[in-house]
Amino acid sequence: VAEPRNTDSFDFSRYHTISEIYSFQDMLVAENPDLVSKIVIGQSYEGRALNVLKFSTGGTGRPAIWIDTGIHSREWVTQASGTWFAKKIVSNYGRDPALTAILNKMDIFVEIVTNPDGFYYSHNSNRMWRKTRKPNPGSRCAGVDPNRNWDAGFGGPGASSNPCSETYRGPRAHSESEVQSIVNFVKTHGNIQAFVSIHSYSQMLLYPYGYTRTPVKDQTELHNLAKKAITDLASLYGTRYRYGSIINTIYQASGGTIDWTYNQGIKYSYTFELRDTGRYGFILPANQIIPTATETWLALMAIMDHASKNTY
Amino acid sequence: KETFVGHQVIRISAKDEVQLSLIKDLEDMVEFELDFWRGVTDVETPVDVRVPFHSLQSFKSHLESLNMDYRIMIEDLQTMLDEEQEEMESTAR
Repeated sequence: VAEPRNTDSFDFSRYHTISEIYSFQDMLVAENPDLVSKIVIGQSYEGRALNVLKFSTGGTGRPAIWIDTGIHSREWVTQASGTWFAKKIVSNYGRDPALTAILNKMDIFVEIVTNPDGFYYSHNSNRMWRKTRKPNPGSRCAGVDPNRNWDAGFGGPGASSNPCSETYRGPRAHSESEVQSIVNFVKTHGNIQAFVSIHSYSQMLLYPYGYTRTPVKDQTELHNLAKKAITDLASLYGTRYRYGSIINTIYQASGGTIDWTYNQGIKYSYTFELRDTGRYGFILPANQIIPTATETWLALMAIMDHASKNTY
Repeated sequence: KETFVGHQVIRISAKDEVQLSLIKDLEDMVEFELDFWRGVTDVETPVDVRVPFHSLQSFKSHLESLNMDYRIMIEDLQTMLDEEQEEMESTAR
């Protein structure tokens, strides 16, 4: 296999293995030492590094934006989009005034392979795998749904206590190292102002809460910003998104990522559900990776731009 | 490596709230070994579920007994996965 010698020759229009993505990350850092660095925030259950790319133009303790993809491992278009986003940030800095302004004021953190064990397993053993890979004592079924494992309404309705369920919440909140590592990073950093966790599929942009019907105190602002973001997204190919709070738009889900981040004080907490509309589901053809990433980038820019102009 | 020969992804459309809650009940019917790709949200939003080959017939009969509208979104999952794998390997080469 012809390994790309640099990130310019990396083929963003196809799906990649975990080792190809990790190599991409190292190349991007090596090519842009003044802008990009790699932070290992922890290890997965099977010992894989949890890599976060940091995009920073300097300063210390700057307000920051977090983007993660692939927390559900089978949602391959998300890791592929995260890879494309990372390259886009580097390509656009200094060229695109809006992104340059954001990076001159804020740092951006991108975790592309948020569930590496599950991702490796989805490539080599079970393409349908969604959860982590840690065994569950007393059960024949492994894995915890990392989007039900957060300390936000943990254990409430909208997650399962059955280890064989796809939405198994885990034995306790933050039991999964993939989750605990982000928790530690967010708490240590202390100044993350926007948190975007990217899933697929069903074309939705969601904000908290998922575990309760109580509206968040910033509901109006989050709702209006979501509307602006999906409008920008649709401007490219007309891809239609629904938007709203998790519980009102899809279903009750407890222990969810952005409910926890919002409760940590991160106002701009969003979850994307990228393409598909219902032809391919998780098996989205690779020729849709770049269109999906490109349209999503417009929505991400709307959120990041707003966050950078409304730091708190 | 797990294969999914004969698995189908079924798209179910609820006519009303009653049917929506019947679809919700399917989540607890472990004998079908269903994998919900898109869970129950509201009547306007169809539900996508992967059904293993061995459950297909009984699952479809169950849906028909409930007078549920459904269509086959993916005819044979393994065929799609083979195409995806082939594409990954060919573009890598």
